[in-house]
Amino acid sequence: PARVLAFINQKGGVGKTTSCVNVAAALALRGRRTLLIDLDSQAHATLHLGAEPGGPSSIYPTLVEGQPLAPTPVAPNLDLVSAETDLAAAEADLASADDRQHRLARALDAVRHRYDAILIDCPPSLGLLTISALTAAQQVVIPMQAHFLALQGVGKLLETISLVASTLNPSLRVLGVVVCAHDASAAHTGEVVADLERFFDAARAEASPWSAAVVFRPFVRRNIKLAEAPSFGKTIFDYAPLAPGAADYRAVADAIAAVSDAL
Amino acid sequence: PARVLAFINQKGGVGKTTSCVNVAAALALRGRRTLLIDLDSQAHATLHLGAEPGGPSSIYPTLVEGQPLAPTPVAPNLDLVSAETDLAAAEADLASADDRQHRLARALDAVRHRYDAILIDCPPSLGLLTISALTAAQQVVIPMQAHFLALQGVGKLLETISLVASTLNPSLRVLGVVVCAHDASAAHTGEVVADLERFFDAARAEASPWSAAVVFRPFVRRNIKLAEAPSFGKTIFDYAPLAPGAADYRAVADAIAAVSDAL
Ligand SMILES: Nc1ncnc2c1ncn2[C@@H]1O[C@H](COP(=O)(O)OP(=O)(O)OP(=O)(O)O)[C@@H](O)[C@H]1O
Ligand SMILES: Nc1ncnc2c1ncn2[C@@H]1O[C@H](COP(=O)(O)OP(=O)(O)OP(=O)(O)O)[C@@H](O)[C@H]1O
Ligand SMILES: [Mg+2]
Ligand SMILES: [Mg+2]
Repeated sequence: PARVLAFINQKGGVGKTTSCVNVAAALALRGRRTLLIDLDSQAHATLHLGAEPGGPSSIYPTLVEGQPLAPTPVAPNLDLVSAETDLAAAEADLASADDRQHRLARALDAVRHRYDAILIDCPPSLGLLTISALTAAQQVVIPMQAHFLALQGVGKLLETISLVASTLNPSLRVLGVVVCAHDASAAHTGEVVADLERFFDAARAEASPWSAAVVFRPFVRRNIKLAEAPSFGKTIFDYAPLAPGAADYRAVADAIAAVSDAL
Repeated sequence: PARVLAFINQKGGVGKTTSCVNVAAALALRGRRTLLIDLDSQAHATLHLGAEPGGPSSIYPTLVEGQPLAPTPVAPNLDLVSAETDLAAAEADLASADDRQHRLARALDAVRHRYDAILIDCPPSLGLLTISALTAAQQVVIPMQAHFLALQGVGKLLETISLVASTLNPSLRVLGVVVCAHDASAAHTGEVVADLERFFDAARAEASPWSAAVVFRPFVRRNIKLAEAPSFGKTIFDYAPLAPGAADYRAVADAIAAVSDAL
């Protein structure tokens, strides 16, 4: 049965959707039956895969009425549960349900036997939708960009993960960090990555959710093709399969799969 | 007394903070007494200006307890009301107050005579903090990047602005769009800008809040110095005054000031 991987970072525009979509597509190309859950009311993962927000595969009825998931195929080995713009309202409706954090988890349990990997794309916040993803997931991937300010945000995210792990989901593990839109010539990027790796190394002996976390290689280089692909409703592998962005995400997906299988 | 300008876009990472901070700094350098309000619990505008989140200048007591604002000077002609990480909780507390959307507006009214311009940096959502900003502001600046998906987000934002204008704040005007991190070589950027301008032109004869909106020139080019500056706690004008990012934001600030004065 599938492991559930949540792609999370409360900072906006760091590469969550770009990573979730292209890693899912890469896993599908490797033959893994993959499900992508779009949990962001802006529905960019849905649009990125050339699908319509809302519709019969929308996650909204699952969250708000407890209906079963209705994934739709978008590519060989790749299914999608789409978002819709009413998800913002859903978060408010969900807030008044007793079992609110668990609805997504329960709905996913019913389909896990059909897939090898389930990936969840989260909005830029630590609100109820992201908490639902952390409750439903076994593993967390943190996309980020190598700037010093990004380290602060990761600290806050790990606090939240720690809280969910100790109260709602003891099996939660952080797989690691995907460095996105990497520009090797930018000041301090080397130091930021070194800081992160020192932090993870120091946690190796502990029993924290990130005690086996890594900074994934390769870093995903800034590549204009990755920015263009969503507007065409295509993953990088359909839009520009020879671009550096395709090579980087293929390799990152292999690395994530290896660690995911191992943990 | 100051006009209040809100920098808004629910999409993450498009350049709201980079624009709000550097436009505020440029206005201050032009001799306008400027106040920046950091309304994002991630406090990136606060950090970008080299200040500490929280502390005596925090906006939290204003929002949650109705206390007066306590701006702190961060540069000649530039004061800051800082954010703090508890703002996420503040949004929840605020939700139960009767006059919740108006608290920020009322607090700003008390200080407007001390400034020529008040700029508000908003989080990547259309929640209560952003609605408070739309209620308190006279004018809206929309930072965005020139991708097709960005147009969808702008459409949704204008719907929200229309709603606030018809229910809470009839004087609300959209000044226009700042095109951020522009890469002229990316596919479709020209078409995205043309689409936006056609849309605004079609609205000229209407009575909508965006009937005088423009796409500001120059576009702010992608410039690594703009991405590095926040990690040093400096605006572009202190960090790299000769960089293209400095020239672009100086010019954009002049354009925004001109339209702001005129409307
Ligand atoms: N490696 C890259 N090279 C070039 N552009 C990239 C790269 N990764 C992401 N981008 C672009 O950066 C922008 C933000 O990426 P993305 O939407 O994936 O971030 P996000 O974290 O999902 O944002 P949000 O917080 O709004 O959900 C998008 O326009 C995307 O196309
Ligand atoms: N013109 C530019 N050139 C290079 N990098 C830029 C440019 N504008 C913004 N950036 C970088 O892009 C990232 C996102 O910008 P910024 O934080 O201003 O967006 P935001 O809309 O405020 O994000 P959020 O939604 O999280 O509040 C930052 O790392 C910033 O330094
Ligand atoms: Mg996203
Ligand atoms: Mg910001």
